Amino acid sequence: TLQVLAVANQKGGVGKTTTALSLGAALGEMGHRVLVMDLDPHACASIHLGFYPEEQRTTLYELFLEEDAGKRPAILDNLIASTTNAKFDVAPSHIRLSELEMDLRDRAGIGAILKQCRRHLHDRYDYVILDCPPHVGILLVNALVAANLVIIPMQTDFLALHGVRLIFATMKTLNKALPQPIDFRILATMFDRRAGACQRVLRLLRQKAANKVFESIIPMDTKFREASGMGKTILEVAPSSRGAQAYRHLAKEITANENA
Amino acid sequence: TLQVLAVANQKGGVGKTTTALSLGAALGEMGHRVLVMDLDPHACASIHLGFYPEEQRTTLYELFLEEDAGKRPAILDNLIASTTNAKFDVAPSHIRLSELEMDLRDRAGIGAILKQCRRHLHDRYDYVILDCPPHVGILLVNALVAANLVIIPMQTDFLALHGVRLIFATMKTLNKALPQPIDFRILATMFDRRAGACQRVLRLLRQKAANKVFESIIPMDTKFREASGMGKTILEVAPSSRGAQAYRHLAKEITANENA
Ligand SMILES: Nc1ncnc2c1ncn2[C@@H]1O[C@H](COP(=O)(O)OP(=O)(O)OP(=O)(O)O)[C@@H](O)[C@H]1O
Ligand SMILES: Nc1ncnc2c1ncn2[C@@H]1O[C@H](COP(=O)(O)OP(=O)(O)OP(=O)(O)O)[C@@H](O)[C@H]1O
Ligand SMILES: [Mg+2]
Ligand SMILES: [Mg+2]
Repeated sequence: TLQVLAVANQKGGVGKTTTALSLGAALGEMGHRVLVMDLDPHACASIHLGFYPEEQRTTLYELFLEEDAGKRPAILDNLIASTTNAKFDVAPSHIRLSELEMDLRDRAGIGAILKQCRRHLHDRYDYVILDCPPHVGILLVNALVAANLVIIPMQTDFLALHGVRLIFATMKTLNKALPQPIDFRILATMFDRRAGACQRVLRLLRQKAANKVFESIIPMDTKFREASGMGKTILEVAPSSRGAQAYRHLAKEITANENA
Repeated sequence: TLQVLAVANQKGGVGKTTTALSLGAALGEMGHRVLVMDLDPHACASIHLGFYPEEQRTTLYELFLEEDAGKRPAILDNLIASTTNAKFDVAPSHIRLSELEMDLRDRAGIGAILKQCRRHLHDRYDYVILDCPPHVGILLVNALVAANLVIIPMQTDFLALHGVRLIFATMKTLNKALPQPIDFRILATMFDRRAGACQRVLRLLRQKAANKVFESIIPMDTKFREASGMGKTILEVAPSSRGAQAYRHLAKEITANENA
């Protein structure tokens, strides 16, 4: 059964794109069929893997713009690209996605476009991972509404703890309109074990939100930046690095939780 | 003569707020009179120093909302708060600033509100530092239009290099409407000297944009997160750390450039 994982946090630079790509690679390595959808108009995930928006014939922008739900499966097929070595497919983004707030304003049901797309994907993929932009808007709402699980990457510091209330508020509001409440897990990212602040915030998280925090922790690792410079994921560039191992650990944790 | 420094980059988590606060502290330590204005609706700079938006009687939101330019000096006076130990004043933010795009939409001259405020600040401060949100919008435009210098903090990796074109495009567009082109400098932040990617990107920057890149480089330093957990700047919490020294170096570079 298809699992849609939304990687979301309205704070910038917390490791959403890194998580979407590395987790995608780790799940692919385990043999699962994975699609990574780049919902960020800045297209960082797409560009990371060499899918330059201006070179794509079709992007997610066309998918969202299409009014006729019956035509979207064909658009999806056109825009999905397979990657050469990474073990997942990609649905690339484009800066025009930032115009959706305006373009879709008077239409109905615009929060459920991605949810409706699940039907066309559920026999082709085991996991669809949504890389979200650091904004609260129509793209994030689509991701939260379509998701089985929302992964919230969070830097373990005091301000990050404060900042995560915003996505909690967004989920709380959406829950009023959804058949069941949004399931989420916090993922500690860029964890610096030498920093007392990191250790304290992690301890606080485990106390206050124990069953909502992943066991897996993503450590600071210079290899992530090396990987983005080479257009590959860390699992390909540095398979035995601490960063790569942490995302494999996360992939196992996620698959194990589903079978639980 | 008043120097307005806008700290801007539409990418999230690159060190804008850290730069605004640490540079503000460093310039204050040198004896200059400094005001840090928090233009980010997420209010990270304000919260970092303990100015919780919901506790403020007046915030920058009221300043922007005021139609009568003659009334803004009084609002400014009301909202500026001095900090106990940090050597600068603060103009706090509020989440309602995110509503300005809507609230100000039909008004004229909304890009020059901060520029017009300079007159009221130029005899009280030597430096006004603007902490910008990671969005291209009316707040960023106000900052760019009001600034003498735009400081662009940038993580030295391949994607950051690609991402910085967006703020270049924004400045290029604004330059067509301004009396003189916007002056800017790139500041390498979160520099990890063990990462080959960082070294390569820095070398590339120095080749391609030599006179537009600061000599000062801000290294990765765990002390920054410690400081945010304690509600103080790194200069107060870890004055001899590499991070603190780097921002002092930047403050000297900025003051030296002006006198040049
Ligand atoms: N564990 C880590 N250790 C070191 N660097 C990391 C780690 N995770 C991510 N990074 C780096 O931090 C930067 C920001 O990460 P990333 O782009 O994944 O964040 P993001 O939340 O997607 O940002 P945005 O909000 O702009 O979409 C990138 O340069 C990335 O390579
Ligand atoms: N040189 C550094 N070394 C280590 N950590 C740093 C450094 N600079 C900033 N940080 C940390 O990185 C995180 C992001 O920094 P900061 O909030 O300044 O970025 P920002 O660009 O203002 O983000 P936003 O786009 O959300 O406003 C914070 O936790 C901060 O403490
Ligand atoms: Mg991202
Ligand atoms: Mg900030």
